[in-house]
Amino acid sequence: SQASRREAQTAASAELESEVEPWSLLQPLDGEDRAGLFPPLFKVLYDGQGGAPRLQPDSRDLRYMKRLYKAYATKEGIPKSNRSHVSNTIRLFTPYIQRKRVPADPVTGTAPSVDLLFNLDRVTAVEHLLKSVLLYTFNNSVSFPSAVKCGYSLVMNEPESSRKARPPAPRSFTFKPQFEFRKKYTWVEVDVTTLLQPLVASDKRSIHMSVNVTCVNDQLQGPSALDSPLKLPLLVPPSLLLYLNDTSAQAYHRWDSLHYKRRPSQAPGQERGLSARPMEEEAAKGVRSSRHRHRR
Amino acid sequence: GQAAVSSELKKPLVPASFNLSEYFKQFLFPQNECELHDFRLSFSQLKWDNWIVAPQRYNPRYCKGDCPRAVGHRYGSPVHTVVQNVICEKQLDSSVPRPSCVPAKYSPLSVLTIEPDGSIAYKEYEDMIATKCTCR
Repeated sequence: SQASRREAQTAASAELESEVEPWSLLQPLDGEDRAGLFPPLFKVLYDGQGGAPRLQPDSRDLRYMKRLYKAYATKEGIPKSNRSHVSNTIRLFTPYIQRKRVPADPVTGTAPSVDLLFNLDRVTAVEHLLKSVLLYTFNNSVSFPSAVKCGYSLVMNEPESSRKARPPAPRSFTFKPQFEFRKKYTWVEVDVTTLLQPLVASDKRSIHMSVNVTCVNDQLQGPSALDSPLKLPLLVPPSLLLYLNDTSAQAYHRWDSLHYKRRPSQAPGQERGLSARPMEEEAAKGVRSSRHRHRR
Repeated sequence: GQAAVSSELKKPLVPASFNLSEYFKQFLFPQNECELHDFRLSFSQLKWDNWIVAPQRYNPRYCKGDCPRAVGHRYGSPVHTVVQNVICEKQLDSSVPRPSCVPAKYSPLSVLTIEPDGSIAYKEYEDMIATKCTCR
C-alpha cells in the first residue's frame, strides 16, 4: 500500500543519511561548483560557521579587485550589461615564492630578476581560460616621464619547458602611468595569454616563471635613450590575473543575452571579447555614455 | 426595443437590502496577494564579511502572498496552475495544496570573495536575486 511504500522509502533514506555527512547531500550531484558559493553556504547551513579561516590577500591586489568590481557590477551587485567581454570569473593570484637570482643593475636599468610561483588550485575544471595578464602595481612615489618603454623576458621554469630550453622571447610594452597619478596606485597589465594558455589548459596547478624587466625613457631617441636608463627599485613582482569563463550551471552566462543583442556586423569571435579592454577604458566608457545621455 | 429598454431602466440598480461597501470591496486590490518583497541583508550580519568583500549589501528579495483563485496572465502562470486550483477547490484530493507564490524570474549577482589560499575571485552567479513572482 501507499503507506508501507512510504515507510520503506523513509527507512532507506534514513539509512543512507546515517552513512554520509548530512550536508554533503545538498552538494550539486556532479560536484561542479567545488570553488563557488555553494560549499560555504551549505557549510553555514549545516554547522553555522562563517567558512574556513582564510589567508589575507595582498592589500594592493585587493584594492585592484575592488576597483574591478566597481567597474563590472552595480552598487546592488548586479553585473553591468555594457561590458564587452564575457568572462564571468576573474581570479587574481599573488606570487608565492620570490627568489632574486640577478640583482638590479642601475647602469642598464634592469630591475631585479624574480622567480615567481603561482598556485592555481582554485581554478576548477569548469573554468576555461580566456585571458591571462601579469599585473604590475606602482605607487606614485616613482617619478616617471610621460612614457617609458620596457622590455622583459619571461621564462617558464616548468620541467618540460626547461627540457626544451627554448630561448626566452623578448617582448616590449609601453607604460602610460600619467593617467593614474592622482590615485595612490598605478596598475599596468601585461598580456601573457599565449604563454600561459597551454599550461593552464593542461590543468597545471602551479606555474613557475622568472621575469627580467629593463626600462628606458621612451621619449629620448637613439643611444642617449640607452645611457639614461630608469631606476626601478619599486617594481614589485607582478600578480597573475586570469579572465576565465565558468561553464557550470550556477555561473551567469552572459552570452545568452548577448546572442539576442548581437549586431549583424560583428563577427562572433570578436564579441566574445578575447581582447578584453583594460579596466580604465571600461569605466571611462561607462562615464562617457552616461554623460551623453545626460546631455540629450 | 424602446419599450424593453424603458422597462429595464425602471428596475432598481441595487436591492435595498444590499451592503454597498461589501459590494465594492471585491473590486479593491486584495491586500496580501502574491508579490515580491525586499529583504536586505549585509554579509557582516552573517559574519561572512571576512570572505565576501563585495557587494556590501545583498537584497535577494522573496515572494509571499495568496494566490488568487482565477490565476490569469497577470502572473504568467501556466494552465496547470488553474487545474491545480480546481483539484484543490473541488477537494478531489486533499493532499493537493493550492498553488504557491514563488519567484518566476531572477537576476544574477557579482560576488568578490577571498579564497582560502588568499587569492581573490570575482564571480558572477546566476539566479541570485528574485525579480518577479508567479503562482504555480
